[in-house]
Amino acid sequence: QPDIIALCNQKGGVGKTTCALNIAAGLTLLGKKVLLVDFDPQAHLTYSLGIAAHDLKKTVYPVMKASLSLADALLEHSGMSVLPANMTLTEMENEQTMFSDHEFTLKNKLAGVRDKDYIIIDCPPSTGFLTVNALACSRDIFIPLQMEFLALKGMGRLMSRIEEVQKSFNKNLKISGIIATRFDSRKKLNNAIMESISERFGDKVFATVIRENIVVAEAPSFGQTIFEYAPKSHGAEDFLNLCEEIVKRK
Amino acid sequence: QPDIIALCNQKGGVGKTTCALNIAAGLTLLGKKVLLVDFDPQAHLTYSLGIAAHDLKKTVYPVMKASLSLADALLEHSGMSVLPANMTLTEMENEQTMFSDHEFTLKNKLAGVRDKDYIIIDCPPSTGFLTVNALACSRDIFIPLQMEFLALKGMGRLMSRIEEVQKSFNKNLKISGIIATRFDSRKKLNNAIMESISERFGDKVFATVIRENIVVAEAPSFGQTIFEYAPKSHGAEDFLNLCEEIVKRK
Ligand SMILES: Nc1ncnc2c1ncn2[C@@H]1O[C@H](COP(=O)(O)OP(=O)(O)OP(=O)(O)O)[C@@H](O)[C@H]1O
Ligand SMILES: Nc1ncnc2c1ncn2[C@@H]1O[C@H](COP(=O)(O)OP(=O)(O)OP(=O)(O)O)[C@@H](O)[C@H]1O
Ligand SMILES: [Mg+2]
Ligand SMILES: [Mg+2]
Repeated sequence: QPDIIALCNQKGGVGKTTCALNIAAGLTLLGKKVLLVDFDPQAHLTYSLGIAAHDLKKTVYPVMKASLSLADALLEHSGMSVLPANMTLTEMENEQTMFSDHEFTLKNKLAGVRDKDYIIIDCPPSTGFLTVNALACSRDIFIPLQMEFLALKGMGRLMSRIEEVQKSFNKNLKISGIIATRFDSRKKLNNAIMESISERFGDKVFATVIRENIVVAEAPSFGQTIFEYAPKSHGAEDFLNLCEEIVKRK
Repeated sequence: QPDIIALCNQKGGVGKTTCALNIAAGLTLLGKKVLLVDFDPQAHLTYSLGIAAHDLKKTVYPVMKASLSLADALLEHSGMSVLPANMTLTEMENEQTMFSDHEFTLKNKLAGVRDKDYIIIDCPPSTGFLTVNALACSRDIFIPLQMEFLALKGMGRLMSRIEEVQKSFNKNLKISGIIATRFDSRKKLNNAIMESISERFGDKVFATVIRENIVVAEAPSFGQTIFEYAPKSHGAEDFLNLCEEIVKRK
């Protein structure tokens, strides 16, 4: 059974997409078989791999509606299987009641995946229906956090949503990891907030911190993972170390 | 009639809240009377002013439901009137059909505001019902953009949503300004994307660029505007210049 990991945080721009993509790529480098699911109608993960999301007919939405098989929607990219998204996925949020499985739609569609070690799901910046679907089928939640003031504020809300899903739908669900992203050790603010987060969440916080590194933001313009674009960079080093930590934690 | 300005961008973390707050504060410094509306259930604007959003009973949501008058919900802060938010605003997105005014609810509730020069509305990272309400009553839209790859990708979607609202509900609506945020002139990526944006949007792009400046991210931890927290900083300078540009454009 693949380990299913959701990248969640309703705060915008904290690095969910960047982490989903580069963690999937790093695990692939470590020899794991990975399925990467774009579960955000804005499709940034899909675009970041150089795929023209708006032109696609075969995406995660028709798979959710059961008008397309998962296998037919998959694209192979950088050694990973990718289930792409585009704006049509918004319909899933709008038509919640039309999905008889409701919160278990994604879970049911992923249930048939046997030949993968990991399924990585990128979530939108909200705690709504799509994120709940991702939480209902995940075993692990990774929360990317930018160490700034509003990061702390948002955590309470996210925790409650995770607890709700845990009680109602998914006893296995746990917050497995908090990932410090875009970290700049010269910034007092980053260090101060990191301290509060470590105090509060202890060993849930990954020892590996993803440092601010411009090549991480450049790679998507070339449709490349950090390992393809800048294999010797701090960005590549940090993501590979994070993946080694992830694999060890199992 | 106040000039109503919405800060919109469905991409997360681009600086909507930071711009809403500091533009409102800068206009206030220039002698204007400002009403600042937090229209995001995550209430980051409210928290950034040091207000414990989750403890409030009187917020924008009961005002929208007409169970509270606007005047009774207002808080005075840093010389501005603030209409705060909290998570209850999520109900407005969930109960769209219960609001008989639908897309004009916010417009109708703001219609009685006469004694202000500007109403500034902070939107969530989505193009959904709340953002549509803000677009339906605004005269100007300011789009904060972080000059990175995904900024360009998101613009198409946002443009379509704005056009839809313009045609169906609000002939006066125009994209009045694009604000380059978190700009670091040493980054090739920022300069390259800025060039594409300027080519495409010409004089809609404000001449003033808001530079990356750590004090801008620190100020909210103290519940202060940039002008209160670090009046001599580049952050304060940039936001004041931006406000002078905004006032001149009228
Ligand atoms: N370590 C890093 N160094 C430099 N830039 C980074 C880093 N991590 C992320 N970024 C950049 O920060 C921006 C926001 O990251 P990203 O899009 O992954 O966040 P997100 O949480 O998925 O956003 P959204 O809430 O919109 O889905 C992107 O332009 C990305 O390239
Ligand atoms: N010029 C700047 N310099 C440094 N930090 C900044 C600057 N502008 C914004 N930030 C920081 O970047 C982060 C994201 O900004 P902000 O919350 O305003 O974006 P947003 O678009 O409102 O996000 P969301 O989509 O979650 O509503 C915040 O921590 C903020 O303090
Ligand atoms: Mg994302
Ligand atoms: Mg915001």
